[in-house]
Order: sequence, then C-alpha cells, then structure tokens
Amino acid sequence: DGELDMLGKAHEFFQICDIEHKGFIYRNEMQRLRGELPLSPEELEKVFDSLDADGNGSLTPEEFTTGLNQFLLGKKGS
Amino acid sequence: DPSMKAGATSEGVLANFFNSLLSKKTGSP
Repeated sequence: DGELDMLGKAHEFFQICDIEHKGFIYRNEMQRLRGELPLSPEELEKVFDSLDADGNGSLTPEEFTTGLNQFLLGKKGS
Repeated sequence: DPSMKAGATSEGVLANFFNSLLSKKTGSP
C-alpha cells in the first residue's frame, strides 16, 4: 500500500529528528533534516510551524503524519 | 491573524518538503 509506505517514510524522518526518542521534536531538531532534504533552515522552520497545529512548539508524530495526509489529500483533489 | 498570512506562503514550502521526503529513496518504487 502506497499510503502505508508514505506514513512509514514520515515516521522514518521523524526518527531522524527525534534521536532521543522523546516522542516529539522541537523546532531546532527539525534542522536535522537539512542533511536529508534540500531545504533551507527558514523553510524547515516554516514547515515546522505549519505542522505544529496546536502551536505548542513541539511536533508529535501524529501532527507530522496529519500534515502529510492533508498534503496528499490536497494533491489528490487538485 | 499572522498565522493566516503565513499559511499562504508555507503551502509551497510544505509541498516542497513532502515531495522531497516522498521522493527520498527508502524502499522499492
């Protein structure tokens, strides 16, 4: 299933940030993806802000995958 | 509401982020 594969990837990328396995990541930990993705620090901060739905300054795997799902739904719709 | 304004610009960034994430090779195609 492609969707499961995507969620697996999302989880994998979350783990890259959450090296301490806290179960959530802070804004600065998002920068660990800079080695993996061609995004600038500013862009990664924007991504963090977009995904941090409740605005509490930390990102859970749920918020991460919810953002991914919404992105995929938007893609399908257009 | 400043978050509304950020929403418009961050959409493209978010798309870029997820596209990069999904195109990253982690398994078989």
